[in-house]
Amino acid sequence: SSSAFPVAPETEDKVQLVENYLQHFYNLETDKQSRFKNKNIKTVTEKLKEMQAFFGLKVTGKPDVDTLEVMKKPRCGVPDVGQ
Amino acid sequence: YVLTDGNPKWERKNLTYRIVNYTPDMNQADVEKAIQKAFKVWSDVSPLTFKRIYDGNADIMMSFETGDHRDNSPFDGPNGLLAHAFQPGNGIGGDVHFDEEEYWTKGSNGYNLFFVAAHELGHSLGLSHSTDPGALMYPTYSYIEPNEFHLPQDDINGIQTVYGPSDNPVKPTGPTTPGTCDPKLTFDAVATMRGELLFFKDRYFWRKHPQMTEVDLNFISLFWPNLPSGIQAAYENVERDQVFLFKENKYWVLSGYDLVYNHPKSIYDFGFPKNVKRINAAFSDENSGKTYFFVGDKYWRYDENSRSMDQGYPKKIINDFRGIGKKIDAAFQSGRYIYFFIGTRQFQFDPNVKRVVSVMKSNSWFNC
Repeated sequence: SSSAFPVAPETEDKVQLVENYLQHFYNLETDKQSRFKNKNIKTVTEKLKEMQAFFGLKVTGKPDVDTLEVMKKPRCGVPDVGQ
Repeated sequence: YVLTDGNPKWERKNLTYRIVNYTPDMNQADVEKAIQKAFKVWSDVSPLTFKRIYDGNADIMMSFETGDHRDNSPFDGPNGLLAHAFQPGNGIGGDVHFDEEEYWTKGSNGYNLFFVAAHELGHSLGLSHSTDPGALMYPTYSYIEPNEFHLPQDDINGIQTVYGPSDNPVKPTGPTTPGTCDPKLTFDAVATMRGELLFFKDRYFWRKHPQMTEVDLNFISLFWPNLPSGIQAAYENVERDQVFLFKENKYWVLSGYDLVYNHPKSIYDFGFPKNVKRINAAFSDENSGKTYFFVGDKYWRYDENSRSMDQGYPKKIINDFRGIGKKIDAAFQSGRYIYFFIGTRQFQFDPNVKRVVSVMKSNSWFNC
């Protein structure tokens, strides 16, 4: 059986963690807010790069181990960018 | 530092605050003291003053809230989001909310209320999150012993950009964050730990894992709240999986990653004479079980098995480590080489041929 389906829960969790984090702190638009879904996907990569640059991480645009570790750290609820 | 979009600020210098409610985690006096100390962090370095009022509407209302508390920014239960605050302005402007579902304390366990309050007040006064990992306005939580806390220079610069300097004739200054690739970077101590390298500097340490190009900068206190800043020497006893850390005439022991309790202890336990006040550097030779301590221009050799200092020491460093001067900052052994750090330079010493075989920048391990 293909390991790609169903998506491993952990991967789903990771996607959720990243999207929630970027929506909350980096103005990632949610599906409801963005008019074109593929734009949204591009935005995730861009926002992820923005977050990685902010924290001085390697800017990969990918949710690597270091990036996820920072996202799991307890922190202030005020967004890092914008209002 | 980063100013909040639109540069909102309070037009008055004399502001008021009110503690609307309390957390059952701490007694009220400790909550009040923590918050008062948090305001003092900012009033010490700016012309702002903060007066506590006990009823009615203060400029900065401080409260403990749970989950969705009707400000469009719900809290999320334990950990995660700890608190938030609103930029200067009327109504909710300037207000600070703490997530009541966190465990709030005045110490290192749970989340230190003073530290979080001081951070949120930065927002209340018009600052956003800083990208400086050592700044108070850095977004993630890190514990700092409140009595050792000094507002970092980055935050002082930020608040004084908004409100101008304090009336204090003595210009307040704060600690700066060492740059990983700063060519002038020097180290206080270096040690191996379970295959990694730890580089100590002021209240920070870098962790360098051999397989990873990245190094990451951490507060010492985030991992080991009871360790002081300014570690002066460190070495690993690989066999016993312990790291020894020295400051002045005291030492602490990490067993694995955990600080062993009932420390610090006295360095005279090792057999140093009383005229030795501090250790400059140390490394331990895993093969021979001998540990070398460097003090000024002399060194001692300690036998880890008999747990006693070898006879015939101290000796002159220069006689046995040719090319290595005095007052070594740090040292560690890796493979056949000993690495000595003196200022911005690192000397790779080969004990088999008894000479320095290479000189590098101190931060050459950081892949700058």
